[in-house]
Amino acid sequence: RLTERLDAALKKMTGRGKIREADVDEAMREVRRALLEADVHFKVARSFIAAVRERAVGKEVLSSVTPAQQVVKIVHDELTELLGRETEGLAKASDGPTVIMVIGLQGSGKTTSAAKLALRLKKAGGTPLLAAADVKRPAAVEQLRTLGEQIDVPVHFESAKSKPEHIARNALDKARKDKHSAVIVDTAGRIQLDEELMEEVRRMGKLTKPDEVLFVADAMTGQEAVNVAAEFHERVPLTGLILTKMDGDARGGAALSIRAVTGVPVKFLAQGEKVEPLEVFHPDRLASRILG
Amino acid sequence: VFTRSSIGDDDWEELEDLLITGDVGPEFALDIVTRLRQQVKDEGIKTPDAMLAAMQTLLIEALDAGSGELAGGHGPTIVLVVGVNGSGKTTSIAKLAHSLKRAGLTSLLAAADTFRAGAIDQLKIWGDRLDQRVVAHQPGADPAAVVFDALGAATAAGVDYLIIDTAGRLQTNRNLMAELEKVVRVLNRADAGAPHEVLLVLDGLTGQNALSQARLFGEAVGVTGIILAKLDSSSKGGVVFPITEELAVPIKFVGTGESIDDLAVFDPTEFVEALLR
Ligand SMILES: Nc1nc2c(ncn2[C@@H]2O[C@H](COP(=O)(O)OP(=O)(O)OP(=O)(O)O)[C@@H](O)[C@H]2O)c(=O)[nH]1
Ligand SMILES: Nc1nc2c(ncn2[C@@H]2O[C@H](COP(=O)(O)OP(=O)(O)OP(=O)(O)O)[C@@H](O)[C@H]2O)c(=O)[nH]1
Ligand SMILES: [Mg+2]
Ligand SMILES: [Mg+2]
Repeated sequence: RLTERLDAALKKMTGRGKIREADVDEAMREVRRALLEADVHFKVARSFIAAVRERAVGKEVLSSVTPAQQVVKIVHDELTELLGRETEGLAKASDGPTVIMVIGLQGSGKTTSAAKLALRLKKAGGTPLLAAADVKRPAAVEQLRTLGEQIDVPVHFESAKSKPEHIARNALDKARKDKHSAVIVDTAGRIQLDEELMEEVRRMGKLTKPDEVLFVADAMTGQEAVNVAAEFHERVPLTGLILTKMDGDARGGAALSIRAVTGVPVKFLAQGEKVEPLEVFHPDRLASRILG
Repeated sequence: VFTRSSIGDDDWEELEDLLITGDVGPEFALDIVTRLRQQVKDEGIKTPDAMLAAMQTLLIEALDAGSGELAGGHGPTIVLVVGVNGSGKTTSIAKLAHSLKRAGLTSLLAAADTFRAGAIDQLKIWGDRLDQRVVAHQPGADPAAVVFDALGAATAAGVDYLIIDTAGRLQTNRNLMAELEKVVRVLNRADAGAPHEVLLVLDGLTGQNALSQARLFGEAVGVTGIILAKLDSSSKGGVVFPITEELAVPIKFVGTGESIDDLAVFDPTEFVEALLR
């Protein structure tokens, strides 16, 4: 555990005087290792360590806690701050249905998260409509329709020959006509290197003018999380991040990297396969998890 | 780093960073760079080209975990495919069946993911496209029952391969891992050698958690090979280094896209070259 590793690194420090540069060198190496093991991007880890070092060096060594506890608190506070404020929840359209788009890499959990978002809105008294705009993956439409049935939320779907942006547009028209409070568009997984598919998601954004564009990211994503998110953000500005599969033991450092580099706020944490409500993001809890 | 005329401390750090961006993890990156530095010193390696060659050799050797060949020659050869949610199992099974078909070998596919919405439909669509039979029950059925049924069907049909698709599960979920162990017991009882191959599908974009996946799936069902999917993405899949180092499981295949022929036999040389680019 990090506190134990820091105890060993800081055992030479006693409860007198100020924290010195040399004291924290080894401790910062331990923190860097913990962050990298948690999949925090190495550049984000580097600038984070620099910020912590600045906050720690010169501080009075407190007699009430061990030096390790003192450093951990500085690290934890800095990390919590970097992760951003608690989420304000989902945006709401000023008039007409709120449009929410979920995008991301293959298999990250978009379809399942789309259903969870629908459930959240329904429980809050809304009347959401799901849109099955993934016509590429075999049985993706069936998957969303089944989930829609499970939570009693209607799903707009069309034939596999329809273009995703038209499905989204038609779903929005239907939502307006039938007075749905929101339309949640599920999209096909895509990699940011695929020019055509990135263009497609940009066109979908232009056509539907979403109030929320949520990037669905797997909590276990490694170093590439930053490059992927940055490219998606460039194409169609992301308004929030959903971190999925948090019910496992992945530390979730990708969330810090994405937040630090793109500024996109973490909005929700998905904690399981069943269509249950999403967990609202708490920065201090995620900070503890990332530190391990 | 490999194009400089002399190597300084900053360059060694840069090399370590390069490996870390490839997801090899901080521990492996430090170890291998330390070993390379020692080798450069001992052998008096002077040129960047020679240093790059030495690094490549070290990395390729680190991936040596024995035969990468798919098991075969049993009647039928039983392949169990496992992994965490969304890693690429179902798609990889379709690709595997396709490449076996191209080699003149028949497969029967078992839709043992009876939990996830649309999972059975998804495999059935692939089966139709490949014209390979799929054995399935209704959603919610016991996966072990589907497997038992598929075993009988595969033996009766005399197919070369029975490939079993299972539900995604996080390696830390005790109940779901127990469900998988039960499937293995059903296979053991039918044929002492079965499953002949247990393939763990890892998402190439996964970071250090992949090591925990390989460990725990290995402990539960004995993984005999890895499919590293989604390597067409921008990630390098470097987590296979700590996995190979600790568990010595061979990487057998890589997934390079979403189409049926986007499956390749793992090539350590190509993999290492891509990592160092
Ligand atoms: N354990 C766990 N599994 C999840 C979670 N969210 C999604 N899943 C599972 O992850 C797998 C992939 O989820 P999908 O919703 O199909 O992912 P997707 O992003 O829509 O996939 P593509 O459309 O193929 O890109 C499924 O097995 C889901 O049940 C989660 O929070 N926890
Ligand atoms: N780009 C790319 N996408 C892939 C690859 N392999 C699978 N996918 C995609 O990843 C997503 C998930 O694939 P599945 O085959 O459904 O994954 P799974 O492990 O069976 O998922 P669950 O059964 O829900 O756990 C789909 O959108 C696939 O098309 C690959 O090699 N490259
Ligand atoms: Mg989907
Ligand atoms: Mg599957």
